[in-house]
Amino acid sequence: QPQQHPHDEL
Amino acid sequence: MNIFRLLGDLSHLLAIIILLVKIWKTRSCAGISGKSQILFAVVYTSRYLDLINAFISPYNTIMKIVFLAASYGTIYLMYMKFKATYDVNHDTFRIEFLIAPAAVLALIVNHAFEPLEILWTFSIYLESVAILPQLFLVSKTGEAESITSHYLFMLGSYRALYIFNWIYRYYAENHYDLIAIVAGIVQTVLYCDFFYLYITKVLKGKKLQLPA
Repeated sequence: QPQQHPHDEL
Repeated sequence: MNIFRLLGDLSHLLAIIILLVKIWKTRSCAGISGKSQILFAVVYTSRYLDLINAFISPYNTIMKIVFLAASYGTIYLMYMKFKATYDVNHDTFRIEFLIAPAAVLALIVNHAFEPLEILWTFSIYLESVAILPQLFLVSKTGEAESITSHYLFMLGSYRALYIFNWIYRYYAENHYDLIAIVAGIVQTVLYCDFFYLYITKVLKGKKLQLPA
């Protein structure tokens, strides 16, 4: 199941 | 990092540079919404507070600092250095009508009820609508200079490319962020009408002029 990703984008 | 995200970041960077260079070279910020620029500064400030407590990569840190600096630089040029050229009479969008709902929504729909997380969420919601004062200004004056159109096109492309990035990450990295995705889609949709005019007019060498 895909996980919520950390805020690693701009 | 994938190609969509890199291209997205680069068009975002290019948009910001186009705007700064345009204002600097023409010594004028006519046709640019200071309200949108204030909203973008609020967006970057509330989102990049994590510069203090989270390190992701040198790329990430440098880009965040560049976006913050460019954003405040643009505001300085518009409200101080070239204030006389600022289109204040047409730039009448009430930004509190965007800031307040974004803040309320961030308090209600978020990943975690923590200060930095709520500020991050607020910045995502606010960014999705931050261009509205600029689009409102263009619709009020009925036209936009080509260079302003290029700026808007690059800014819209950035979020559209991020959508491809999120699709890629969903399948390739098993990661997603529903808040960013939904807000990103809203943000991209707001540019659609403009994209159409850009492709049918500006790319054919005509000025972006709205039908009367």
